[in-house]
Amino acid sequence: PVENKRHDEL
Amino acid sequence: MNIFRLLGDLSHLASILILLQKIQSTRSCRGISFKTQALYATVFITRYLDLFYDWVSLYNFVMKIFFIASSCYVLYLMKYKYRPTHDPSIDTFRVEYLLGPCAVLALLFHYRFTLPELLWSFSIFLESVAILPQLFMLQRTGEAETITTHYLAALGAYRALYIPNWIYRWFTEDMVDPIAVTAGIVQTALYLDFFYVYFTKVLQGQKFELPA
Repeated sequence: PVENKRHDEL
Repeated sequence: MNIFRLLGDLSHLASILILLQKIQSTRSCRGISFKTQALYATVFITRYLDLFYDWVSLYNFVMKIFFIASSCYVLYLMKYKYRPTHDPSIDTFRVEYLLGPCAVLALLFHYRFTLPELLWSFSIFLESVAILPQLFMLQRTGEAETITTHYLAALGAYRALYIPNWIYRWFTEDMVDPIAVTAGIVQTALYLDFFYVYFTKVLQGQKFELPA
């Protein structure tokens, strides 16, 4: 879900 | 982390090392677009603000620091150390035409209406088109040093490898990031022309030359 998404990519 | 993303990141890392190698070995930044490099520095600085408040992993942290530091270092080399070798008269792409629309897109498409998230979106859109001044310059001069084409190929490979990474994550983690995926596909598509010439000429041992 968008709400919990973390930007873990570079 | 999956193999596609790891190879993509390593390819990105390699592209920067090739670029630095090109500048140091030829003692020149001829053929490199300062505008594209400045856009990349902007991309990294606006995207990696989360360095200050969000811990992902040591890998993630080190890579972010490296990308910010190396992009600033390249700008320094181009602007000061090898300044006379940079010819602004062929680096004429109007970056306003990229910055403005990317800012508008970030206002329209983002995950949260907060400053870091807006800047993150902006950086994703900007990265997708940041190579345009460089490709425009290539188009104008019609040729490139072989090492410069290796730099561009490694950069393009990094983007291309992120696509199977997203497909893999969609299946294994049920994760989809529509903003990054859309921008990433656009970004990869911009390299298709370049890749065609790279595979048919440079990898066959010929010089990178565009048909007149």
